Amino acid sequence: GILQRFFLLNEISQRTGNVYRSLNAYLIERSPEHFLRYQQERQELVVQQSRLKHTLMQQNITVKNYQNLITSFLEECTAVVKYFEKQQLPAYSSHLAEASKISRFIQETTLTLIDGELTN
Amino acid sequence: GILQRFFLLNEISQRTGNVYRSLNAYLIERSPEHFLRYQQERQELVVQQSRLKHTLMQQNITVKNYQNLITSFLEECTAVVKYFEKQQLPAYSSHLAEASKISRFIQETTLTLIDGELTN
Amino acid sequence: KQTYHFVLIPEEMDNDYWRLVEEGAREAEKDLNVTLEYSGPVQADIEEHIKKIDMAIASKVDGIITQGLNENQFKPMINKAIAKGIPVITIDTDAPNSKRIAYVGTDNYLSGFLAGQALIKDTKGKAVVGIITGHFAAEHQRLRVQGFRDAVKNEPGIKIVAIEESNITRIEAAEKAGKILAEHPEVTAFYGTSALDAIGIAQVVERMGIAEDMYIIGFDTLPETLELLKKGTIEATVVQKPYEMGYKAVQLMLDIKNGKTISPVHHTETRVIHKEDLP
Amino acid sequence: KQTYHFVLIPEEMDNDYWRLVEEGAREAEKDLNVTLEYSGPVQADIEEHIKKIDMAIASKVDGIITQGLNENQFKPMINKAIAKGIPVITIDTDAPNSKRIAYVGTDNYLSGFLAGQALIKDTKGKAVVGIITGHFAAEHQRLRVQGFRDAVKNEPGIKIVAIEESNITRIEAAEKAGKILAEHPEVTAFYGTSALDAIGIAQVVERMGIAEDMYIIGFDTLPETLELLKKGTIEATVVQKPYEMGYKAVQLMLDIKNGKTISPVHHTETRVIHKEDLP
Ligand SMILES: O[C@@H]1[C@@H](O)[C@H](O)OC[C@H]1O
Ligand SMILES: O[C@@H]1[C@@H](O)[C@H](O)OC[C@H]1O
Repeated sequence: GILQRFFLLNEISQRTGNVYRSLNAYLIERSPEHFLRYQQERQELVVQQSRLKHTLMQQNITVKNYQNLITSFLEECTAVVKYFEKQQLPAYSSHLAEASKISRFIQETTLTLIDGELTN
Repeated sequence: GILQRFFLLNEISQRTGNVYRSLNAYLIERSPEHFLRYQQERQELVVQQSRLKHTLMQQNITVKNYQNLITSFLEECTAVVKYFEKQQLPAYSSHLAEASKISRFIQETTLTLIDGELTN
Repeated sequence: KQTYHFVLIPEEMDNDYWRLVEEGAREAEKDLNVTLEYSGPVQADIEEHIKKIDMAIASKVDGIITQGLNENQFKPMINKAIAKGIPVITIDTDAPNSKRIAYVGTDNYLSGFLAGQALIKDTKGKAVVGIITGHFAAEHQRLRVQGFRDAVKNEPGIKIVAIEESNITRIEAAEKAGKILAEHPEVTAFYGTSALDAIGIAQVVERMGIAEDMYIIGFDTLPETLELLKKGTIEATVVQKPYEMGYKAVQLMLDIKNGKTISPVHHTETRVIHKEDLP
Repeated sequence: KQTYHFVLIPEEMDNDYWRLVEEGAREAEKDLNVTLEYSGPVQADIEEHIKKIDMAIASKVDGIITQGLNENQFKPMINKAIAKGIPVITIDTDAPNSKRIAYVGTDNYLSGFLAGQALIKDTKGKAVVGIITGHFAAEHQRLRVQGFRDAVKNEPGIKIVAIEESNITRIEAAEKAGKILAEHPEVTAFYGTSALDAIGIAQVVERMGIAEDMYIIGFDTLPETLELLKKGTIEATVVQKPYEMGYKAVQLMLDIKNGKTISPVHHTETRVIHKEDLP
């Protein structure tokens, strides 16, 4: 989610600097230890890039669902009004229950989008 | 960016509750004022949904660019090492300058991703 | 830009068996260029599971792949999805009286029956049996127990003395196996009907030092289960094809979206294996 | 899922003229199913502009649409993009000696020449002219001034006495127009070569109460400009087709990606209009 990506982006930004500095150090010192250090930093950046890609794909799914939840919620509200004005109590009250439930889904998904599935 | 979406998501979550409550109030009171109130809340949610869609499309572009900046950075570092080991000074030092510049681009884009173009 | 978005709802997110199902589904996701969402209860929980289906419907997904764990509870939600134009495929556990379009998974009654036959053969028709099952209310578990019971019911030397629920976790399988042994010290054989049951049973039986004479037949072929089978702690296990189920379910879902007529039942292979069958 | 990603880099993000170019590009984005990024300096700034091109290259975009504001400064970056396999189209201002694949925009020299001809006709060959231009170093501005100078050079009654930069903003156009009038009170006509210059000039000339006798010819047809033209504060303006430029540039970029051979120069229409030409 948002927090998860926030931390990852900050890590990537720092890591990029580390890779550059370790590369520079290798150019100056030319030692195998310095080269190894550069390779380690570089590999870490590669891993982070792939993690970012993965969390973004997850996020895309959650966001698409979220947009559709809002659409479904609006559809249910419209149905409530339609059946209420036709005075069809069972119909509008079942759509009202559905609207209420989807509104809870939206609130839950908002938290998911913000904190993110930190286990993923 | 991230902060911008954070606030918008929280707004949407609250707004959904407002829409539901105003709908419920209309079902109880049945007055034109209550219906108008529901319509206003509902329209606000529609607008926010569209804003979210827009900021997400923006975000997708920035994120794609970001991923490619990281790839370009890694490519430049690889080129530095390759030409350094061949002892081609002009080549590796131009790739080093490019790597340094792209590393700055990454740091700037990290800020953009986090704060977002708050003017958009 | 507009690929189909299918959701696979496992019984439990981090369960090793379901991660295999996910793996198969992810392979199909790649091959068939669809988007697969893997989303379910963190801990096995029917209410949470049904809520996940409900959320998927409200999220307007293009297809739902779920177990039909308990027909009474699942049927309304499955039918709701169908009514809204979202195809539903049951996987691993069927809900045949719902409007689900197809089932992909083991013939669960048959697999229980095969387990019963194997136990009769392996114990030469003489055993006092304790059963560890995932959930009493879960249809696939019920069928695996029923199939087993039917296989042994005419065998005078086979007696089932206890059945307990493990909630499909190792720790509770071990706990309940311990309970059965405490209340029925005469038990000479155990039958576990979900992927971690035999592992939990083996743990208790080894700790109590009675692994040598205890016959254990379990379900599935998780790495730990194969280890125990190789060691001889477990004598047999029923094979399922979770990876294949996951792959096939996604493939069938795409066929449905593309308007193909498909058979409503797709049984994946099941058989009993012993130590000799291991490579 | 893999649509082309083109970037349009305006001279200035919120400039009304460039928002029109963006509008045309967005329409093409919808019609042709590509992705358009609109990203440029917040305030007109050549270094910032070139950096935006550099970032687009490092971000591996599929195509770059940019002005070629100043060939010496832009050519290396344009050629770098081309060398990395990223097609470049210049828009609004060309850099014909770079490796850009095509130019979409006004023939800027011609538009300046037409402005000169219009001024001669409208002032009956007698005027003391002050010029407000966007940037001295900007190629399209330079060409519009050059075309104008060439149109009036054989006209003995037309004298150009001053030229100042507006940085393409209203406020600086007004400021510099004020400066010219202070230093050359004999000025009877103004020529503005970028979209906000005439508006800034009109503002000062109205404030000083000398709008009646001042001849103003500007550039572009922003709403404010058309208002002033209707009122009579401005006498004429040079028409460009920013929306069409934006649309065409995206269309041509897709043609390039699809391997079509395209002509390197695509001039959009330019002409001078007066109050009578308004609807
Ligand atoms: O349904 C699954 C079952 O097939 C497997 O045997 O054990 C784990 C369960 O979740
Ligand atoms: O290049 C643009 C020019 O064509 C227009 O006339 O004025 C604004 C400039 O940015």
